[in-house]
Amino acid sequence: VITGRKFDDSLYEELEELLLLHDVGVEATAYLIAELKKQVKERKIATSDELRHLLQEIAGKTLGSKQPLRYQEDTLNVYLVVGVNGVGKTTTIGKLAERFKKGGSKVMVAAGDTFRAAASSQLQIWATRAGVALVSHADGADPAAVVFDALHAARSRHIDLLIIDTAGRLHNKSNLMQELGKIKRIIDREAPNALQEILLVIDATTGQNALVQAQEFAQIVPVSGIVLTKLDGTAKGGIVLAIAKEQKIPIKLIGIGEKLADLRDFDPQEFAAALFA
Amino acid sequence: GLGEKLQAALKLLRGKGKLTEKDISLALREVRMALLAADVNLQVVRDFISAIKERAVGGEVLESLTPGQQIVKIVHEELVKLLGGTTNRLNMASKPPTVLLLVGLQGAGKTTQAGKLAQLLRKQGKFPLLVACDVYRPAAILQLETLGKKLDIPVFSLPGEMNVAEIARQGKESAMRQGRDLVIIDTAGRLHIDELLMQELKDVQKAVLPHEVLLVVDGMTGQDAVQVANSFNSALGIDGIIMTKLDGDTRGGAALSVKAVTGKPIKFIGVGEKLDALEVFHPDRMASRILG
Ligand SMILES: Nc1nc2c(ncn2[C@@H]2O[C@H](COP(=O)(O)OP(=O)(O)OP(=O)(O)O)[C@@H](O)[C@H]2O)c(=O)[nH]1
Ligand SMILES: Nc1nc2c(ncn2[C@@H]2O[C@H](COP(=O)(O)OP(=O)(O)OP(=O)(O)O)[C@@H](O)[C@H]2O)c(=O)[nH]1
Ligand SMILES: [Mg+2]
Ligand SMILES: [Mg+2]
Repeated sequence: VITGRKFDDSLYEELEELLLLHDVGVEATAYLIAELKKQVKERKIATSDELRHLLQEIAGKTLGSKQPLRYQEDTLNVYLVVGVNGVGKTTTIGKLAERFKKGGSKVMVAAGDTFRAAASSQLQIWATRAGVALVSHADGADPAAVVFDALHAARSRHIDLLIIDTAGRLHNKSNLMQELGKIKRIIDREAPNALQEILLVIDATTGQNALVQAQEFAQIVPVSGIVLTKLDGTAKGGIVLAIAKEQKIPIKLIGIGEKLADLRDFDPQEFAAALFA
Repeated sequence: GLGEKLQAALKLLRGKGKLTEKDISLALREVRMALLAADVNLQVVRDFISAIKERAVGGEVLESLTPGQQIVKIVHEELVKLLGGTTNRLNMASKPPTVLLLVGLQGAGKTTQAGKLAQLLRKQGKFPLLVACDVYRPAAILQLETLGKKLDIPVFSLPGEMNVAEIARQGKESAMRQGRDLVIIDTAGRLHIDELLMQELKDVQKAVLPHEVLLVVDGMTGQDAVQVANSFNSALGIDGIIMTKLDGDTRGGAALSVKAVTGKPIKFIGVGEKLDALEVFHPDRMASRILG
């Protein structure tokens, strides 16, 4: 428990533990504590309250400034949603469709997961709930074909935002990662003037593997933002500090539940505060 | 790997002559970091390090020509002991049907593992029925039905029924009427801190008296694995654990965390999305994986 008392080295250990318990990881934790000690000297920090506040400030700075989703009026916007299995891609797409539909945009979603059982039915239900159009093919179809059709349908129907769902895939499966590269190339080719966001969805309960996920997905496609889901649980998702530091990919959104409204913009200050709450 | 790191660390220390206990303590910091980097829970790491310290500062290390490798050998052996040690066979009912209840966080892999278990146990001579108790997730029942169709194994569901314990109860009765000796119940993903949904599981448990409550845990889970395992175990008393998505490159330290904190055996691991991708858990393989 940190209060306004003067502190000693044991407080650094306490804070180090807190960071490790929140999945910040060994390296990023070492960096933050080293930075903390350095600034404590420079800024003559004396009480434990100030120390805690300083660490929060350093964590916030590491996360960078608030970076909203990119969206441009009067053009086709394409969001490609990717990530490993079960992290919340399909549900997040439902939430995004809801947000933009409510904001007055013409939204369409594409059922790019043609592999997993009932994947397109699941997205269909979200599309209906959000009141947006859906493009899907039969199970087992080529995902590239779905994406191709969706891009053309989006253009002909003057869609403002097309959100593409993809099958969960582990980043160490090279054939699946290559498939993702192919989907990206189709978007580039069929909608060269579209604004693109490639959103990597990461589950807040994930440990150090999330950093590897960010590294590997970013090698295949230009990941432009991260969605951190399931923050309504007890996991804090501290791994995003390591991702921000190492990969410099902005965290743009957080998932805080299973309903359409459970999506928030990522606020680095709020997140840093929650880490040390 | 860890062996080399330890050798290097100890070489530095040993430069000044015979290794001391203090030197070993410093070397154990390397082990601590390796386990943390593998997602083993901090408290579990602490307990583990203090448990092996006695062996690590004993003669087998201090007198060894390769103390670093010796420490790794001890760590590996102790990890295997911790991860294994209990039988990981499924408890079958003396009077059928055997009821298996799959529980866990959202997206852990319960529905897929339900299908895999159905296929595996049918291969072992069982006559299974799958029961769809996820009434919340869009197309959850269809997902399980699709898997059942693939396997030609029936799926019991009560579309529109929101009382999950009732679905489970009727599913079990249906199995008994059909002479099926195995009931596998898939449930909705839920947060361990969601009191209403945890109560729902208790109601299901009361209604069907499962022979195995299996906690399904995503193999890439981090420090939170301890909270989750503890909560599910306190609420239901789990009988076993299934770690999923171990076909990925996650180190899988969560396996050690959940085993250490619940004492319950890890029975299976999921190693792919296909319905045949289920393996029996091997402590020695997991120990090697965690140590990287
Ligand atoms: N508590 C909580 N659950 C979530 C959140 N986002 C998604 N989920 C749940 O996580 C589970 C998986 O969500 P999906 O949207 O199917 O995940 P996915 O990444 O599309 O999964 P695959 O397509 O199978 O790879 C579902 O039960 C969702 O309701 C969140 O922010 N909080
Ligand atoms: N690579 C891999 N993927 C898996 C494994 N087990 C399940 N999956 C995938 O993980 C995702 C989630 O699996 P589900 O079975 O829907 O998970 P769930 O726990 O039932 O999800 P909820 O019902 O939403 O809580 C799907 O994409 C599955 O195909 C596994 O062992 N390896
Ligand atoms: Mg999906
Ligand atoms: Mg499920």
